[in-house]
Amino acid sequence: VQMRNNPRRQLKKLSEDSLTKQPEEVFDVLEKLGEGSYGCVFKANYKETGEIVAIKQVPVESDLQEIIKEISIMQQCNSPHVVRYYGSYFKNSDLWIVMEYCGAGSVSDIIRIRNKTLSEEEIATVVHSTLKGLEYLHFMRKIHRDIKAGNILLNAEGQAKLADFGVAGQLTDTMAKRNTVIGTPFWMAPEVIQEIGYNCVADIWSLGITAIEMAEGKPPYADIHPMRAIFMIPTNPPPTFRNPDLWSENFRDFVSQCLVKNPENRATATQLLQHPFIKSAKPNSVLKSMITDAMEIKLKKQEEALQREQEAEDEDNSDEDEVDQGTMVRAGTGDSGTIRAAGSLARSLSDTCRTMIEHEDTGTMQSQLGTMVINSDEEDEEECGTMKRRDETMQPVKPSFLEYFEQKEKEANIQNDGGRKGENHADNRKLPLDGDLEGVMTWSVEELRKRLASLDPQMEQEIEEIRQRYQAKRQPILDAIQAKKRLQ
Amino acid sequence: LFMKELEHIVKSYEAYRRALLSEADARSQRQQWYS
Repeated sequence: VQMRNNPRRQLKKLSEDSLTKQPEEVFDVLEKLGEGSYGCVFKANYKETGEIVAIKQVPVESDLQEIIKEISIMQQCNSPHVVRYYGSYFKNSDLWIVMEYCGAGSVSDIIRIRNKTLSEEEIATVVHSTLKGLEYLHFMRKIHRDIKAGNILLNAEGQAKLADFGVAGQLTDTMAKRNTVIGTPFWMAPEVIQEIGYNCVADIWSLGITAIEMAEGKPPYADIHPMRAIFMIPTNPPPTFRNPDLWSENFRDFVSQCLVKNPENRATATQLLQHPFIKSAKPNSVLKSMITDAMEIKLKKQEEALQREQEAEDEDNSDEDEVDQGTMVRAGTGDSGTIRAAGSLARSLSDTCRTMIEHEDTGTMQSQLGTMVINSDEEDEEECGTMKRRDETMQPVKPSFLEYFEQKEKEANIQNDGGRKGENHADNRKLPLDGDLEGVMTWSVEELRKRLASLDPQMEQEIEEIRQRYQAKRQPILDAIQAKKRLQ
Repeated sequence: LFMKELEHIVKSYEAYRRALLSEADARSQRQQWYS
């Protein structure tokens, strides 16, 4: 309401006077907007002018280097398409970063709240503003490195703004620094994954993925384990829409121009602003109904949560939890955080949204079957010939591939004492060693499917184990560094 | 080192997944033929 009362007021910077006071004297913290990997974001009222701001509260023990980088980049930017930075405070053990408030939240937040993906018209408008932000950022020789729907915020007027510069970098960064940064896997450009050096157009790839995300609710490969996706993105051809027929030629062409694997041939933000898909984008007002809808649902959820809370006479904390569920905007820039957010979004959407159709196993299975059909062409011809000859006796001959498999099955059964032993043997280990796959031959289709379904959780568990192992190795070194810093 | 181990794990699972899929595929082809 306050925002609507002062639509023209635009806070530039906090006054000197405000910056010297305690933050709670300057702001009224109103509600929690979301939680990132390094802190919480709150909505607050700037008492001096009555304007609404967003405050990110970051514990000082977090990676301050990243936070300082984020502040520094926001501070250098002065664009209506980039979230503005107003000032910071130290309060107890927290750093308060005061930023521009975008009332509608992130685009991924809107998708999640409404349980509905964006229309092509809405996407064009959001992408248009995003491209303006990227054009500005790239002009300033900065790369965002984590472009995705979760980092594109919309204000109440429908203006899209780039946010979350936690992993952004200046082009003068050293190669070593660039290699240490990991964005969010599903949105990452192939050259970023391959660590072969990259420039601003890496953001353009991520924008193409984001356009698909806005259209389909999740980025390509979202159903696949992020670690697998990391190996698939540089290897596979550029991703496309799941159902291209649903989208206009202009939109498909725009996305294909973003998703060019060779960065040298990829269009720049300035070039893409001239693309017919963007040139024909409608003004921000087309987003109004979507934003109003999302805000109403959000408000309703908050009211319901409050009501439930009152009814149950819960503890104070439960209010925060409920509000959190409804308004959680985005995960932070942390790698694991963003992976989890994407996963949960994909899961929640796949349960309910019409556009979510694919399941990994069936998808992969289908593509595999397709390949097999092509490969079996020669065999089919051969078998047809044979069948014709045997037609006289009305006894079709068994195809040679069946004989081949049955023979292999027999061999496997002999080796594994009827197959039972092989099955037990395989059960006792997580994954057969390279080339040791004879157990596979003896399992039923049901068993094969079960094992396929359990592969990802198994892999995640193994990854978690080695992560913990390395964390244990890393910790004493980190402790020593910390101790030295304290001494200094 | 961590990334190398990670890559090894992912690649091993990838190979195993391919083997399972190709076997499941062969089985369904056989089933189709018999039916």
